[in-house]
Amino acid sequence: KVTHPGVASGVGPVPPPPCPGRIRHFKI
Amino acid sequence: TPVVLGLEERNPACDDPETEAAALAGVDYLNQHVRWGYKHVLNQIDKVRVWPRRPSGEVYELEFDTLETTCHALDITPLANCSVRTVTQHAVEGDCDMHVLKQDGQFSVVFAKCESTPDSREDVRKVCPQCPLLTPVNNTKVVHAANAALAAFNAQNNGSHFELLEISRAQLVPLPVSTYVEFAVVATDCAAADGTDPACSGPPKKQYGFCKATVAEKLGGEEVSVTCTVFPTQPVAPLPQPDAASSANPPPAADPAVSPPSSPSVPVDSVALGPKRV
Repeated sequence: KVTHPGVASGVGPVPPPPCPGRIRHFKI
Repeated sequence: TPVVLGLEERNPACDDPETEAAALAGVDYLNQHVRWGYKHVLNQIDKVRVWPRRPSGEVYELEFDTLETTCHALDITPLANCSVRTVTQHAVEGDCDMHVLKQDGQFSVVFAKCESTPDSREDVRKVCPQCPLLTPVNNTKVVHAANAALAAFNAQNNGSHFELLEISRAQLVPLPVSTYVEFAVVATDCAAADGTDPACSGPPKKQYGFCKATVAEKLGGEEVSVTCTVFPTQPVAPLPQPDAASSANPPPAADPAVSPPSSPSVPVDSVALGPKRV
């Protein structure tokens, strides 16, 4: 019986890196 | 030592709501305890680690950046209503290390160390080539401008006589040639008209104000423009101590009137509160 190899789920939303967090105003 | 299950450190994301809540508690603590300079807002959380604490609770070990607002530290304006100082005004950044204990759903700061540094001259110049840059607050022109502005304010003020508490920031403006200065003042027990009375050198009341002034150089003299905001009198309570504070590490004075004088240079300030470790 032939089965297809598993297919990657595709490009989903990339989670943000855990740190550092977002810049709320501006970076100096 | 056998490993105790459930007592490992955690590494939540910097934008995790719990991390943000801990960092905001740290910013609140900073603004409640700094008695000179300006209030700061949270800008970016750089690192976070969470340690279990015996017998209960967790300690958030945080590193985060803040930005200076236009509200003076003694200003009673809620932080949410304070504007972040822009790059063109020569922004100042704060860099904080804090340990924040979360216990029974409540945050409390057990260690805090923050340092602030102004943006580089080059960065300001890139955005605004003509903008005046921060000038050391002990600059002769700056000190003169603050004193002249305060004298002008006292001369026009029918209420209390105010004394200079600190010069908070200053800029030398090239055109028109002038000095811009922001400074904090404190009211004495004397009426403005009694400013030369020796009795006026007594301990000041706890009424503070904040002034913005421009002293322009003119032919044969100078032109002083000053606006002061006097804050409502606030009860002066002793500063709460961090949980594990020891007498070997006293916090800064609670009384702004006896706090350190103005920084001798560009306002690069730091405050270290409480013990080094939890």
